[in-house]
Amino acid sequence: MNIFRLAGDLSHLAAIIILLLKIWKTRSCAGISGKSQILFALVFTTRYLDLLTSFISLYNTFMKVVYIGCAYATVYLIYMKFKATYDGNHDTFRVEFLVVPVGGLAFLVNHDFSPLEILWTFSIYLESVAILPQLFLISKTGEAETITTHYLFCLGVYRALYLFNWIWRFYFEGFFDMIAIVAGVVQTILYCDFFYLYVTKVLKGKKLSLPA
Amino acid sequence: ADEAAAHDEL
Repeated sequence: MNIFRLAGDLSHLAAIIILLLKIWKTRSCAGISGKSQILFALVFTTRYLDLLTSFISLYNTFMKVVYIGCAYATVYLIYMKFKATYDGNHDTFRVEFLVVPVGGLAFLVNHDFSPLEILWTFSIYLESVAILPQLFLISKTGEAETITTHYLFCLGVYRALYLFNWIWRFYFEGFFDMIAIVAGVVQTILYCDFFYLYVTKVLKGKKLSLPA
Repeated sequence: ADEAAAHDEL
């Protein structure tokens, strides 16, 4: 554990909590991609199956359970409790175009050809692109609520901090995981355009809206 | 190296 890893995990946690609170407080999931949230629930489910097979630390177990629980709670709020506010007409990204290639890649490029390891690899690849339906929704509507942009910022910062964590671990522990690193770089790059808009607009008190 | 022996990250 180093400071980048811890800060990354906390940023990830903050993102998840911000989204849950936004939906709960406003009683609305307008502007949120249910598809991205289903993908994240799938990511956590396939990655944290090792909760059942190996114990790493209390911290590790606690965070995994919280992430999974929050992911399903978010999906529940979007598709059940506040279904009437769900922006289905704009949430039209074809997720099969992500899940199928990512599934195929997980079979082909993995550390070990075993069910748990393939599912872990699948989750890493899928996480790197799971935000695309959300970004697609924002590009379609041309705007995002400020609280939604805070969510996205925390979520993007999380993986960026993990990149520093991996640099740290490579130098000080000789540890590296090429699959996680490559996917993490891809994931972070996908947020760059958004980071730019966040800094130039949201941080200056303006609403995030895209030119038509 | 012991590349990704156990996945200790989240």
